[in-house]
Amino acid sequence: MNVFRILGDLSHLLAMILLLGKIWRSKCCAGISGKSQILFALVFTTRYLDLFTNFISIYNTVMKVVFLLCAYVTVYMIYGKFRKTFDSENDTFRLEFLLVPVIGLSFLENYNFTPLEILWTFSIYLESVAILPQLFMISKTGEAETITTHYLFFLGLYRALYLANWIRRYQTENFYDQIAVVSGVVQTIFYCDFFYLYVTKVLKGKKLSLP
Amino acid sequence: ELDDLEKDEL
Repeated sequence: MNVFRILGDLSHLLAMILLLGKIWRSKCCAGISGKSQILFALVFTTRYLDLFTNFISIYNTVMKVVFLLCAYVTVYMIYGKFRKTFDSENDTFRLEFLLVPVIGLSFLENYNFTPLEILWTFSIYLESVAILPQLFMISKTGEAETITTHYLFFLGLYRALYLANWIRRYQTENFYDQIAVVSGVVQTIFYCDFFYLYVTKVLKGKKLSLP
Repeated sequence: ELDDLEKDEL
């Protein structure tokens, strides 16, 4: 495992903990897209089914379980415990616009036409677009709380670090996973606009608000 | 490319 991979995983973990901590401390999930969080829970559920079929390492197993737990607890906080604070009027992205093409593509373009492999492929494609309901919500309301922007920054940074990981793996192991790389590039591109706003506004102490 | 389809990445 190279340094980009471990930093990527830690960035991913930090993003999820930041979001959970923010909701827990403020007892409020306004500004968070429940739809994006449902999609992430679905991503982890369909990707980590191999927890039941093969063991890779302790690290791998522990991280998968932690990611799954974080995703489900977040969804529970939004739709259960703190649902009264959930801003559902602004979380209006139509999920079928993402799910239908992603399901179709995962049947068409995969490594192996087996249920587990198709679900893994589905999870990779879905992850690349799962943040869109959240970004749509921010563009609709025109603003985001600072901790929400930190969450988005680390979530985007994780995928950008994975790109560096894949370049390193290609150089050192001659390994590449075409589905993950192409989806990862797409996913990272969705964050570029946000990265720009984060650096020019949030890091200078201003709240992220769109004109 | 992927011999055994074992995925160690998260």
